[in-house]
Amino acid sequence: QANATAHDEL
Amino acid sequence: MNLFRLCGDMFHLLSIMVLLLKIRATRSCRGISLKTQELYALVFVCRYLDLFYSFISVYNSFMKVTFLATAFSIVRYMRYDKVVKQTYDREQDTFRYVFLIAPCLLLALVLNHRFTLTEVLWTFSIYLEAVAILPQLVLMQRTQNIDNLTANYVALLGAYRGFYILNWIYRFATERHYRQWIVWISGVIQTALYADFFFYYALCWKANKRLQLPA
Repeated sequence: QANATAHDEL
Repeated sequence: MNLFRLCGDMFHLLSIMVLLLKIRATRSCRGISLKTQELYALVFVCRYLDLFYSFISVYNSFMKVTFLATAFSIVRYMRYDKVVKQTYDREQDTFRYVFLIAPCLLLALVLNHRFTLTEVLWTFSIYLEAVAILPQLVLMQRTQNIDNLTANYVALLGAYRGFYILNWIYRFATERHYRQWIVWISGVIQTALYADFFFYYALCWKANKRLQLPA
């Protein structure tokens, strides 16, 4: 999940 | 969620509130670029499509809906409100959408994490947000008397960007899998665009003068 973290920002 | 990100989000929210209050209280949108506001509305629509299929937290969903609603409210005032729309600097706000949207769309099609519709639109929104302030900065350069609310609006947006960068540095240091080069590079470019503005903002603030950007 390379980009899962960026999607939790606004 | 860390303190830097919370501060960033609050500055973002505050900037939008300042702008909405300015428009509602003074019945004027003088000095505000409709192009920038419409680009932000487009950014939010493309990025927050995930409201329909993913849930992260009540806070996230609430903020997303708030950003969407306020962005469209500002655009509605500037385009359709009988009084407010007459104060819009139409002749000065000449930046062409296509110069910003086309390169961002092309870049999002080429540089993305996954080639799916929602992921490409998300990436497009990240790139577009980085440059969406440009019409506003150009408009301010052309307007001689920038009112304090407009200056504060842009300064608050800049503060939001600054805190997001601190948030990424913090997450980079504390989270094992935080390698977000697309977000990083766009974010740094976006914040750099404000550097020039902040320089003059600080100068005028120190001298206790109204903000004036050099031509």
